Amino acid sequence: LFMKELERIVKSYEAYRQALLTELDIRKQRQQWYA
Amino acid sequence: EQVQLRNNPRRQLKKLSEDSLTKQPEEVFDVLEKLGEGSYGSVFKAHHKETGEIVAIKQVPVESDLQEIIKEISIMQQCNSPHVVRYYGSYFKNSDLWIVMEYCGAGSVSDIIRQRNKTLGEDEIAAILQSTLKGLEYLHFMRKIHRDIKAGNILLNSEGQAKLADFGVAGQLTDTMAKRNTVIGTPFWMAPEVIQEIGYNCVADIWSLGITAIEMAEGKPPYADIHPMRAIFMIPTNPPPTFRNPEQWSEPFREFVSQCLVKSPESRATATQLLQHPFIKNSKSNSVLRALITEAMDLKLKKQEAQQREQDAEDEENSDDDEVDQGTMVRAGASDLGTVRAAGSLGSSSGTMIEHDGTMESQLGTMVINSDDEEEDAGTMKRSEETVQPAKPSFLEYFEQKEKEANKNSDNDNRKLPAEADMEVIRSWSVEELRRRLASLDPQMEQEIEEIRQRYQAKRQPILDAIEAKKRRQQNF
Repeated sequence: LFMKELERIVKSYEAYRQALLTELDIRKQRQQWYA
Repeated sequence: EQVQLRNNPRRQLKKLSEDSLTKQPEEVFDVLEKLGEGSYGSVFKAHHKETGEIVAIKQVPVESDLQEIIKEISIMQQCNSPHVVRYYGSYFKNSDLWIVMEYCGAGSVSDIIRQRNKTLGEDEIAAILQSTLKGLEYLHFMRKIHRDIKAGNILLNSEGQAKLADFGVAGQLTDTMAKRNTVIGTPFWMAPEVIQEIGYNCVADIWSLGITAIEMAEGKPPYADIHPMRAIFMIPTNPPPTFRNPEQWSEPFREFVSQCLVKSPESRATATQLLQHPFIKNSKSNSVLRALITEAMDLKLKKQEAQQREQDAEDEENSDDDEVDQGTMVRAGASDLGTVRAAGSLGSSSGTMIEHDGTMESQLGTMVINSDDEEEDAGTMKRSEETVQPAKPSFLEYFEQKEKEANKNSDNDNRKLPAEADMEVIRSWSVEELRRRLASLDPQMEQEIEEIRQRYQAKRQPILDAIEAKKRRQQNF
């Protein structure tokens, strides 16, 4: 149960992290493009 | 970059299914041979029955420092790179935690050197360094520091692709804490700024990579013949180490190593910059490693057969000796040097001294001076500017490819993505806000993990106490 809970937490954070990283990357690439 | 995509295995286990994770591990895997004994458990080779794939299973006693194991799992789980060992899932089995990971058939680079009793050539070193740099570039982009880069923690799969392993002491940088202060790692590979406790960032791994390059070329890191504690004093004081016989090595290789071994971290090259270095750019494909891997695997097999014969002969002998591995996922022999850990932490194997080639080499556990918690309070740490990456990093291309693949078979991907409404909110944030949120993710996650750990511990404790009381009563009878 602990591992399941742990996995759920890590998974949700990981998904959130990926979303933030992707968005940051898009912004960076956009900035480079306009530069 | 092209090679990275092309070499991606055809049919790869991505994650264990929910169904697999609810079963007993023996139902899901056939445990094969023992690969090694780490400082906190054993690693076995196993066969995943459903896919036929071979995996590595690390079995860790649950009474170990769970926080550190969670950290290792969490870091591996956050990584999605062909140059970082993959994490598939975990099980609880009796009193052990089984951590299922990617299997790297050729073992660690230091195992290969030892098995063949031969150091590596420049072509081989360049190929390994290229993969390792891609792994580091990815890791550093995620603002994570490995902190224990050495040949023993670089694993090769049977195709010659190098992968970073052993994240037991890895760290996360955040925007509020752009430098870390914990003295961590294996003495001979540690960067001067790590030893000096003046704060360090991702380029500390680059110093260790430079030492690893010398290790691959000469068989051991600089200062390996002197006591590690003395080396710790010499690294910050002396000029950067070089090759014993520099004339034996090509100019590009020497230049590459000198760019890694720059004492001032501000002037040290980043992983992205080093990927553009001629020594790496002109490196041959992983196929140069094929002969070496085949030879090492053959030798390993022969050794195992010989050992088996010996064991059959003297059935009595139990091979569980005092030799301690240093957290490498594949068995490392006595000549490997241990990561330094604080006494009381997982690898509290400090102090074992072993005789090697007539010199004393200390088997120290992972050294941790100043815990990361303390660093949170260090208000004087200033944010270090990350280097601007000139070219698009290879892992971004890899991501794009992965995203395309994910879109194609989205029903197979069981990873939950934030809801579209959340994505809308994310898109509305400024870059600063995004960075701030990203930086606060890890402390938040750690806090949440700690809370559930305490909750479960509170539930577990009365049961454990009851078992203990029952045991004592039985003993009294």
